[in-house]
Amino acid sequence: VFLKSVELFGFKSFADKSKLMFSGGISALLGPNGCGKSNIVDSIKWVLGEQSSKTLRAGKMEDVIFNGTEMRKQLNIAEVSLVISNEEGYLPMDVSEIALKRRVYRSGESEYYINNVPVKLKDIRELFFDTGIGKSAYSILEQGKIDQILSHRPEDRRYIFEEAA
Amino acid sequence: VFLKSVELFGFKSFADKSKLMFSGGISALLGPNGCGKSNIVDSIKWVLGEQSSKTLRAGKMEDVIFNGTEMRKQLNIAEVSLVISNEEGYLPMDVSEIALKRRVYRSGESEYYINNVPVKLKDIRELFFDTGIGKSAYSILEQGKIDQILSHRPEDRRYIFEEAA
Amino acid sequence: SEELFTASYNQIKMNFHTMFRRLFGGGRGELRLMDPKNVLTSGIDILAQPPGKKLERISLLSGGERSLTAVALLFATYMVKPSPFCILDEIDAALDDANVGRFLGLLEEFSRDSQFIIITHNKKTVIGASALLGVTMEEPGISKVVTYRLSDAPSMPASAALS
Amino acid sequence: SEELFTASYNQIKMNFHTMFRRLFGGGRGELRLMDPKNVLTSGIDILAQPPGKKLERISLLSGGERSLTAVALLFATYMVKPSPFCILDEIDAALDDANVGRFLGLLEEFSRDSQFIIITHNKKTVIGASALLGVTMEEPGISKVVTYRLSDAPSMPASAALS
Ligand SMILES: Nc1ncnc2c1ncn2[C@@H]1O[C@H](COP(=O)(O)OP(=O)(O)OP(=O)(O)O)[C@@H](O)[C@H]1O
Ligand SMILES: Nc1ncnc2c1ncn2[C@@H]1O[C@H](COP(=O)(O)OP(=O)(O)OP(=O)(O)O)[C@@H](O)[C@H]1O
Ligand SMILES: [Mg+2]
Ligand SMILES: [Mg+2]
Repeated sequence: VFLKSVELFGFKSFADKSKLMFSGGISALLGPNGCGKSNIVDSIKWVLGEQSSKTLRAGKMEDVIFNGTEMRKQLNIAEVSLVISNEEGYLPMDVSEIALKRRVYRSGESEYYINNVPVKLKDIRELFFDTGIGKSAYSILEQGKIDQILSHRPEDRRYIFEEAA
Repeated sequence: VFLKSVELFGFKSFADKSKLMFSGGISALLGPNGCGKSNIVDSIKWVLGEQSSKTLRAGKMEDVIFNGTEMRKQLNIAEVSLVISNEEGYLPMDVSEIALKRRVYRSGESEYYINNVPVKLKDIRELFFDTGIGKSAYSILEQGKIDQILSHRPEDRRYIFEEAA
Repeated sequence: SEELFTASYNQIKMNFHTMFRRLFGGGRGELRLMDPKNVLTSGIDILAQPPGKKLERISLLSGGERSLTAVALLFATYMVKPSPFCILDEIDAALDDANVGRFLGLLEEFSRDSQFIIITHNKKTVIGASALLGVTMEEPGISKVVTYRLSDAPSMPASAALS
Repeated sequence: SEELFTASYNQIKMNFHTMFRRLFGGGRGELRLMDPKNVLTSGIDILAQPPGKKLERISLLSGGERSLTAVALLFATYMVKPSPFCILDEIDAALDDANVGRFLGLLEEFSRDSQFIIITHNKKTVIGASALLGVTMEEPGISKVVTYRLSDAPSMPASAALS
């Protein structure tokens, strides 16, 4: 197992704290239209450091914070924690488990944590540098974006080959 | 019934003459991936006067002509005939049935016919003027193009309202 | 022409809300002129509020919710000016079973005024059709048409034709 | 770095052909450098030849053929450098039953080296999964997670979880 679990709180439609446990092999994520499946994919991209609100299907970055329903008020913080197993030493840290956390406030400011220690975005970037983890068209194929991996612009495709090199 | 039948000969993957009879109500078009279903939709758009090769998923207009397989040589002409019932007088012609035909040669030149009489593209345009027939996002929703009717650019959407006016 | 446009716009706006509620089983669909002073050149914004959620722009909707909203707008237009025919190429690809059911219910109603040709891989969608047309490629690269008319061959269930 | 790129490019090129044949049941998949003299800046063209057809650019392929070609390229890359995890969000939406079957066959093999999370509405795709995670919105607009672990509840068929 690589991704052990993801916990969302206040991220998009996940107003209440929710945790998903993943298994090795193939895990299927099921549910009706609009229930929040692709929001979970967005939350994993986000906690791995995604900076573009557009690829998170949001207008501006604060749009990822739960913005209320007819019965519930909007929240002012969104937080996602992702627990990664590092038993095979895939990532350059000498621990068997790495907990990543990201938090954003309505003010737009993001906070990042690795195993509960506050870090900067560049530390997250360094942790995953050159692994391709969380990158579109390599470890995540978003809904309706099949063309990303087959893209017309040849320079978009080189990404795949360099990732593997 | 409005569209009575369409006959394809040499159009995209329809190397042999093929005819589809449509019924009133709902007709379902079935078949495995890549067998030619969306090619039939392209053929209807084409015979109704479509001029953009890009919306026909072709590089240049001659790409709609059957370009051969491992066992068959390419052809040099593509021809599509569409029979439309005009019993309700929807179209400004005093006949109960209208047969449209379009032919294209490798040279790129198109020929148009209405009830076997050679006509110009502008005659086809006049026949369907202001009816919306064959227009994307009104009478044809292409595969994977749901966004066309919901398009981001507001000016694209006005089309729907003017069509109805 | 400004009156004509405004009349049909208001009509479609009302219909869109009705069609939206039927397809989503509740909620609200709204159209807004971006520049109400210049009706003839203004863009039109589409807002959707699935049941219980907040009203939002369509870019925030899920894949299935977008498809359903597009269908609502199409049918809203047909209530003002039905197209004599309509071709839908795999419009149900992103829909779950419950939404396919609601879509088919409406399709059935609109097929009284317009002729529909639908392309689908979804067995549920096929069952609503009154005629089946098959396309095969027994010879590689060469399309052939096979017609199974439902009315001619009641013994063949729609799903058999699919495999 | 030029050698490194060329080595992995040639490897992926070979794998792409193998994966393409497995997914399409034959035919040929080809990668071509658009500017072979400048390897490090050249674009890469993808050409596909479904069984019996002519070799052509991917823009001419059908919806389902494009999805399958994308999967072939993804798995070709994983043969050189597997990603520890992979999320596929409704990648099977355009595929017919036969192609879903071939896709699942390959997915099963690659799930030995990589963890896969797949989102789908297709009951056939679910059957291959070793764990099911459900998301519901019983309270409108509020997502909740329901876990049905297949290993915990063998009595519940995967398709029951879908409805
Ligand atoms: N910040 C937010 N606050 C509350 N709800 C949000 C927020 N951002 C998005 N949503 C809601 O999330 C829903 C979309 O969820 P998502 O795209 O995950 O659906 P899905 O399960 O993938 O559905 P489909 O099967 O149709 O693809 C939308 O209805 C939208 O209203
Ligand atoms: N000019 C041409 N000559 C021969 N074959 C062509 C030509 N143009 C397109 N094709 C073939 O038509 C096929 C695509 O057909 P089409 O898009 O209609 O499939 P489809 O039935 O809609 O499939 P799907 O279910 O995947 O959407 C391609 O495999 C392509 O090779
Ligand atoms: Mg989704
Ligand atoms: Mg198609």
